[in-house]
Amino acid sequence: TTKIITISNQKGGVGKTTTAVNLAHSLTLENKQVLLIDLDPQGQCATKLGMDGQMGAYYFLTTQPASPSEVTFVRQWIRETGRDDLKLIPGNSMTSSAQMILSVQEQPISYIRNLLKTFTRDRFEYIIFDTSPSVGGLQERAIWAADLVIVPTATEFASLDSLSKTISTIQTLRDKKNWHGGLLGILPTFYDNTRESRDSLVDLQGTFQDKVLSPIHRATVLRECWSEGKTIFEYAADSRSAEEYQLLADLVLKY
Amino acid sequence: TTKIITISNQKGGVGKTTTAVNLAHSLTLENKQVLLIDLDPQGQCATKLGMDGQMGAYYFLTTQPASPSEVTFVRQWIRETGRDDLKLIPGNSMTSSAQMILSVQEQPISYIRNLLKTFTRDRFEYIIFDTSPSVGGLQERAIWAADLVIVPTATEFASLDSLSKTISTIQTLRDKKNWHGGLLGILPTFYDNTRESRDSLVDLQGTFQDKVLSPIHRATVLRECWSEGKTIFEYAADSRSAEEYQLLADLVLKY
Ligand SMILES: Nc1ncnc2c1ncn2[C@@H]1O[C@H](COP(=O)(O)OP(=O)(O)OP(=O)(O)O)[C@@H](O)[C@H]1O
Ligand SMILES: Nc1ncnc2c1ncn2[C@@H]1O[C@H](COP(=O)(O)OP(=O)(O)OP(=O)(O)O)[C@@H](O)[C@H]1O
Ligand SMILES: [Mg+2]
Ligand SMILES: [Mg+2]
Repeated sequence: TTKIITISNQKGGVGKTTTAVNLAHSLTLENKQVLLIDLDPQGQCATKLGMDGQMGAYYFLTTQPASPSEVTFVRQWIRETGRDDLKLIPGNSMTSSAQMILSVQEQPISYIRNLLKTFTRDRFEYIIFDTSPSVGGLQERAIWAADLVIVPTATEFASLDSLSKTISTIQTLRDKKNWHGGLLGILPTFYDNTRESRDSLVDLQGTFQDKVLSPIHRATVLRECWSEGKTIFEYAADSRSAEEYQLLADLVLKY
Repeated sequence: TTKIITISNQKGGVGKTTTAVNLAHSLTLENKQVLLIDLDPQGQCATKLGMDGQMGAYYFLTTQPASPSEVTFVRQWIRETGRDDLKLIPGNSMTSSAQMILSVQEQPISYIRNLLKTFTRDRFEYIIFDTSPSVGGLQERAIWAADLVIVPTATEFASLDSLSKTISTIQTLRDKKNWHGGLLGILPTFYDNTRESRDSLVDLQGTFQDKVLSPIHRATVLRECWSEGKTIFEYAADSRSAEEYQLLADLVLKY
């Protein structure tokens, strides 16, 4: 069966896309079939993989899999990424129009989960959603669609302040909207040797205990690999960053 | 007359709130009356000033200044910040509900600009909008309301990729929606001595020439001051960061 993973945090710039793409690639290196879907209108999953943004996410979100011809239409937007076993549905700015449409149509919380019927024949072992830094309909439906949610958060005060709001969104979905998935964990990112970073990690562990995953250190290679359109495993396979993201993949494989 | 400034960039974590709050404070240190309005559902302008998020932005966005009693009602949400001449309309997660309401009501592009009539008696010399990392109705209306837009961008490839989308949103507003304001400039942030940062700045200056403002260096004090609820001028008045934000304020004062 397919496991659905959503990467979410309303705070901006905390490493959501970096985590989505590197986790997706790491799982394929363990011979898993993975589909990455970019629900952020910035369309940066494509950029990070050296590809162009496209309206794949728009059509995924606005086409109900009601008949074989609609399923075929959406599946045409699945793109090869040049990495074995890793496919992408790219997004672009049109994703924000799709988001408006869902809001105005007042689609149910299960809307995105139901769209995944399009891929039952594809035998993906993991489907990973990258999301935008925002609140609102699309975020909640993408979390509700997930079996597991990963919340990257930078180890700094500003991000910890926003984290509690993201976590309470997740809790409300469990308590009020009958969501059956769960929080895989909070992934500390940009971890460095400053007092602020160390104090933030201690704070996180105090509040969320075993839900705090092992941190991703701040590393220039994680910034540089974007300009090359490469994942960390292609740009710096022997780096600590590659190891840290592989550790995350190993954890996901245990669920 | 009052100058309206909007801080905008759909990319997350590039220093929008840091810029909005430090610029606002710097202008008051030059004896200007400033109102800061937080249109981001994260409500972090309040956090950065050591205050709590509140529904001020929700009521500002959903109350038309049609009669004196409505004007009085909205003005009640103007909060003292403890800094002379700096007032805040705080936001919280309810701002995203207001955003939904504006979209469903299909309010005109001039909607936010018209709401500013509420403050004509207050004699603010500057009104500054902080915005969320997203695209869509609220962003565009907040830009359209502005006389001047500042676009902070981190000096890294991922942010430069998203910048072109934010800039094209601004250009479309000029060309198609008859906006009379202008881009004050692109503010490079997180500038450090890495190859990536230096190359990014060179790229920026190549593309946007004199619209690239003098950079804000990466500095730990800019992260640390959040946990104290202080602006850079209170936390580290003699720092390079305080000087760099003062330079930005001096530029704004020239317009
Ligand atoms: N651990 C890290 N160390 C150093 N740089 C990092 C790290 N993680 C991510 N980055 C860099 O920080 C920037 C922001 O990361 P990314 O774009 O993945 O965040 P995001 O949460 O997806 O942002 P947005 O909110 O805009 O979607 C990118 O330039 C990325 O390369
Ligand atoms: N020049 C800088 N040097 C170091 N840290 C900085 C700098 N500018 C901002 N920061 C820190 O980076 C983090 C992100 O900044 P900030 O929250 O202002 O960005 P933002 O664009 O408002 O984010 P969001 O997209 O979530 O609204 C904060 O912890 C802030 O303190
Ligand atoms: Mg992203
Ligand atoms: Mg902000």
